[in-house]
Amino acid sequence: MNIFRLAGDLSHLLAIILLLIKIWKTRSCAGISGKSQILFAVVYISRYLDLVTTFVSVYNTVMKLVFIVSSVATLYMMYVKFKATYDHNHDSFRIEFLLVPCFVLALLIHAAFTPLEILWTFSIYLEAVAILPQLFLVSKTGEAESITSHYLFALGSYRALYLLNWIYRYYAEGHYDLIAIFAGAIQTILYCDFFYLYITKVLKGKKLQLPA
Amino acid sequence: INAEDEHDEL
Repeated sequence: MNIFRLAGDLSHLLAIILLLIKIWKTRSCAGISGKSQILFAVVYISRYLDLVTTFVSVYNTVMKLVFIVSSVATLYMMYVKFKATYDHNHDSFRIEFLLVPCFVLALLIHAAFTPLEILWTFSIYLEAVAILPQLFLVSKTGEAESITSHYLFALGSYRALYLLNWIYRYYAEGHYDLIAIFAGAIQTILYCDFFYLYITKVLKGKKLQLPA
Repeated sequence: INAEDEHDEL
């Protein structure tokens, strides 16, 4: 464990908590893409199946359980409890166009051809693009509530911090995993446009408005 | 530990 990875995990946890607070407090999931939340649930479940096979540490196990439970809870709130506030019309990204290519790519490029490793690789590729429906929704509605933009900033920062963690681990431990690094780089790049808007607008107290 | 054998990251 290193400071970059810990900061990344805490940023990730913060993002998930911010999202739950936003939906619970406003009793609405307006502005949130249910499609992205479905993809995140698939990412965590397919990645953390090793919960039942390998024990890494208490921290590792607890965080995995928190991510799985919170993503399922978010889906429940969006598709059941506050279903009436879900923006079906704008949240129209075809996630099968992300799920299928990521799975095919995992079958082609992976570290080992075992079920757990293929699913882990699939979840790494899927996580890189899982935010696309959310960014697509924000671009269609042209704006985002400030707490939603804080959620996105924390979520984008988590994998950016993981990039620093991988640089650190390469030089400190000689450890690297190219699949995670490439996917993490793409994932972070997808947030760049949003990071720019967040820093130039939201941090100045303005609402996040995308140029029409 | 070979990274691929055990993914110790979240």
